[in-house]
Amino acid sequence: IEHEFEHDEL
Amino acid sequence: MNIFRLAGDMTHMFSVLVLLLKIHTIKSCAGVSVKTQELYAIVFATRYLDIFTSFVSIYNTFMKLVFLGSSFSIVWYMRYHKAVHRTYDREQDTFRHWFLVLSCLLLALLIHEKFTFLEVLWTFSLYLEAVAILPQLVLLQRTRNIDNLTGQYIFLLGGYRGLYILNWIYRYFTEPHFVHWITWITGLVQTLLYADFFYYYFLSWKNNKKLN
Repeated sequence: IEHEFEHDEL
Repeated sequence: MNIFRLAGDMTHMFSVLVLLLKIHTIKSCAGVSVKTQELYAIVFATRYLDIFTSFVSIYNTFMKLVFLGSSFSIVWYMRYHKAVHRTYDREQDTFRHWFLVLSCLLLALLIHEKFTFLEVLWTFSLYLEAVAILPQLVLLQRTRNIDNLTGQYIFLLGGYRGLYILNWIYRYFTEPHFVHWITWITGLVQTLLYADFFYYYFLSWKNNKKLN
């Protein structure tokens, strides 16, 4: 599955 | 995490703590736009909705709580704390910031990376943060002299996103397919809005003159 774009920045 | 992003987060945290400290200690918010503070509270509220659903790190969660807590308490102080509210410059702080909220919301509905509730609100928060400083900059031009703390607050707030740009450049070259145009463009616009402030701030610092 498409990698869930995780917002790892604030 | 890289040094640019860490420096950016620390600069951002210091900017809100400088402002909170000023308001809390001298019980004054002279020269501060509550509209910019309200916009920032909305930015954090819509950007950190995933604080409950996705855990990135202790640091990430801690910083989100710091930004949420500080922005909402600054708004609370300026709106509801009697002594502080008295020093609020209502006549000068007249920027119609709800139009900014509306246009950013419309833009987020049009241009986003993924059409999901969280993603659209996250994109909205990026657009809104880029323009959130406008009421404060307008107020700045209207009030004659601004005190050092407010000047430092704006300087640090403008600087943090500039450090984030260095972080994005670093990540672009070190992480494969790290491409986020919306984040980059909004971050660039946001930093450019501070350009003339930085210029006058630097001049006042160089000539050791009051910033005006």
